[in-house]
Amino acid sequence: MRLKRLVARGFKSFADKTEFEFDSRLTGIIGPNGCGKSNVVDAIKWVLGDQRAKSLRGSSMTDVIFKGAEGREAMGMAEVTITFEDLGGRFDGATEIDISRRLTVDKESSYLVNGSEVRLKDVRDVLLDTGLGTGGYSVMEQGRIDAVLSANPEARRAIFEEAA
Amino acid sequence: MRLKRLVARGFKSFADKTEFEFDSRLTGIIGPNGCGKSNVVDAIKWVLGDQRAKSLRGSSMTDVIFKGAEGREAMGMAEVTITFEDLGGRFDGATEIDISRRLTVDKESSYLVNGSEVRLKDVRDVLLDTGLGTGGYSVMEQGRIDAVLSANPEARRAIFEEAA
Amino acid sequence: SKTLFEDTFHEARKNFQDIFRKLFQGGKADMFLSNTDDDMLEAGIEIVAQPPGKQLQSINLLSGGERTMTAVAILFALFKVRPSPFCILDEVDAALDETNVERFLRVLRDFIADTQFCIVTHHKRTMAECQVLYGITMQRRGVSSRIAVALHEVDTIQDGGVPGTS
Amino acid sequence: SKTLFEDTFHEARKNFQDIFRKLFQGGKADMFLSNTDDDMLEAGIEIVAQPPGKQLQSINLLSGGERTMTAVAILFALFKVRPSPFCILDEVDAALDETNVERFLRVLRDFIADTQFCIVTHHKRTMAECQVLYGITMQRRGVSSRIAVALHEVDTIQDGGVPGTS
Ligand SMILES: Nc1ncnc2c1ncn2[C@@H]1O[C@H](COP(=O)(O)OP(=O)(O)OP(=O)(O)O)[C@@H](O)[C@H]1O
Ligand SMILES: Nc1ncnc2c1ncn2[C@@H]1O[C@H](COP(=O)(O)OP(=O)(O)OP(=O)(O)O)[C@@H](O)[C@H]1O
Ligand SMILES: [Mg+2]
Ligand SMILES: [Mg+2]
Repeated sequence: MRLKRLVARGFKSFADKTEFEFDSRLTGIIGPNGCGKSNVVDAIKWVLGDQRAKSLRGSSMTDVIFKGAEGREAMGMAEVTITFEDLGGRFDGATEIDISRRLTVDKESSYLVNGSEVRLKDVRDVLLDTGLGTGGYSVMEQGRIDAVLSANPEARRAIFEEAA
Repeated sequence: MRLKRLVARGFKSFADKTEFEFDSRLTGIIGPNGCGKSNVVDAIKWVLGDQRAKSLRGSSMTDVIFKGAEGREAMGMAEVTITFEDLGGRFDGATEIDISRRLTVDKESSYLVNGSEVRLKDVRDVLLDTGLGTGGYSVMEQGRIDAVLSANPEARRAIFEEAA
Repeated sequence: SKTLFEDTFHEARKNFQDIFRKLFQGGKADMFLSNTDDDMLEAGIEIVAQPPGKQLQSINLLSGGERTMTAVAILFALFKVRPSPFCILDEVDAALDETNVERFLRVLRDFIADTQFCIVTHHKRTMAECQVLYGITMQRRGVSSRIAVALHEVDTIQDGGVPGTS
Repeated sequence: SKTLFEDTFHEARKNFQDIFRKLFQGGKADMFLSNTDDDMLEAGIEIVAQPPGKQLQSINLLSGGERTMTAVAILFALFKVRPSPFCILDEVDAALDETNVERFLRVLRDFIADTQFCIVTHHKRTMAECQVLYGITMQRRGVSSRIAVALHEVDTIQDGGVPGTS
C-alpha cells in the first residue's frame, strides 16, 4: 500500500491545480517562509478526512478554500485528490484508489472514491482497510514536536493511546 | 548604562569559572545543541534576581547548581556576577557596579553589590535605578517567540502590561 | 483496554530506549507509568532522559535540540509499534545542529524501508538525503506553485527564486 | 492604571504597524483592544496581520516564519515604548529563511543604537552581523566552556569542535 499522488486545487494558497508525485520513499518539500509547504501537509490531512478546523490552523472549515490574492479572486471551492496504489486489489480489482474531497463556500461537502460519490464513513472504511485509520497516517505538524515532552503525563498517555 | 561582563561558576553546565565580555552592541553566542548557550541566558536572568525555578527550566531553585558530569563531581554552590558600567556614578562615584548572586545546595542564598552583602530588595533597587527593573531587561527565551501570538487576548494584555 | 495499552506501552518503551541511544550515540532514557497503584487507566506517562556524559535530570533542563531528539525518539518508538504506510514530518529538524541532523537521518533510514516519508525542511543535509525534492514558490504573490528541484538548485528555491530564471 | 496602559497601547500599536511593514517589506498589521464596552481593564489584545500580496486572515493561518516575523514586530514595538539597556534573544531566528533573517537584522540594527543585544543563533548570516562572537563548547562532556570565535571558524564550533585543534 503506497502513496502515489496528490492533486490540490483551490486549497489554501494552491489556487491553480497543482500535482505532487509521491512515488519515492523519502520526498522533501522545500521553499521560503510562507510559500505553502505546510499547506501541502494540511491538504493531505484534509483529504484523509480531518474534521477539525483547528488542526488545519483555521477557525472554520471553509478557511481552506482559496481566499484570493493580489490581482486574483477568491474561489468557490477547494478540492484535493489523493491516489494510493493498493496491490491488494481491494476495490473491484483496481490497483489505484483515488480519494477526493470537495468543499464549497456554501459549505457543501462531498467525498469521492474512484470517482463515485460516497459518505465520509466510506472514506474512513477505505482508510482503515488500507492501514491508514485515524492516526494510521502519521503527521507531525510544524512546531508540534515538543508537545509530547511539554504535555503533562496524562495528556501524553492520550497521545500514546491515539497512536496505539 | 551598559553591560560589561558576566562571570559564572558552578552554574548549570558552567562548572569552571567562565567569563564573558559583553562590551559590544551586538554579541553572538553560538555552538552545537546542548553545549550551554541557553544556560548563559539563564545565568543573566538568575543573577538579576529571577525567583522562578520554572523560568530557568528547573523545578527547584537548586537545579541551577552544577550537578556533576562524566568524571566530575557535583559542586556545592552556584555563583554568577554581572558587571555594569554606570556613568552616572550612582554608587559612591564608582563607575562599575558588580551584582553577584550565590546559592548553595543547602539553599543558602546571598546577594552582593560591589562586594558587600545586601538583600534581594537592594539588588532590585539598584536595577530599578539603572533602568533594569523587572521586565526592564528584555529576555526572549528559546521557543517562546510564538507565545505572544498563541496566547489568548487577555494573556497577551498581561504581557503588554509587564513590558510597559 | 488495559492489556492492549500495557502491551503497547512495553513495546514502545523498549523501542524508546534503543532509539534514544542511537540518536544520542549513547546515554540512556526511559519512560514509565505514574500512579499505577490506583488505576492503570488513570496512569500518566513519565519520561526521563540522560544524554551521554551528563547527569540524569528532568527533561525540562534539556536543551532545545536535546528535547527535539528525545521527542523524535518517542515518536519513532510509538511509530515502530504500529507503522503506517506513510508519515509526514513538518520541520521536525528545525532545532537541530548539523551533527544531530545527521544522526536523525541515520535513524530515519531504518524506517524508510517500511514507510514512505514526506519531510518539509530548511536543512540542506536533510534535502540531500531526499530522493525527490519539490520546491514550492509563490511567483505570483499569494498563489503557490510547485516545481521539481535538483539538489544544486536549492539555494535559489529557498530564497524564493525559480531555478533557471536568475 | 487605565490611562498609562492606554497611552502605552497606542504607542505600541503605531510602532507595530511601522515595524511590521519594515519586516515584511509591505503588507499591513494592526492590534486593537477587544471587549472595550465593559471595562478597559478587562480588555484583551487582538492582532491582525496581512503579509504583502495576501488576504487578511487570522494569524493562525500564517506560516511558521510569518508568525515569527509578526511576533518580532510586536516584541520590538513594545520594546520601543520603553527600551531597556540590554536585550537577550535566544534563537528567535530559528524559523526564518535567509531572506527573512536579512530583514530581521535590518530592523535589529535600528535598535542597537540605544540597546546592547546578545543573541543566541544557529544562522550564519546572524553570526556575520555580530561584532563579537562567543563559541560555547563541551570539550569535556557535560562541562561548558567559552572561546572567542572568528567568523571563518563558525563551522568548527557548530560541529562541536574547537578551532585550531582539528
Ligand atoms: N484559504 C487561503 N487562501 C489563500 N491563502 C491562504 C489560505 N490559507 C492560508 N493561506 C496562506 O498560506 C500561507 C502559509 O503557507 P504555509 O503555512 O504553507 O507556509 P510554509 O511554506 O510552511 O512557510 P514556513 O516555512 O514559514 O513554515 C500564509 O501566508 C497564508 O496567508
Ligand atoms: N545544574 C546542572 N548541572 C549540569 N548540567 C546542567 C545543569 N542544568 C542544565 N544542565 C545541562 O545543560 C545542557 C543544556 O544546555 P543549554 O540549554 O544551554 O543548551 P544550548 O546550547 O542552548 O542548546 P540548543 O542549541 O539545543 O538549544 C543540558 O544538557 C543539561 O543537562
Ligand atoms: Mg510551515
Ligand atoms: Mg538553547
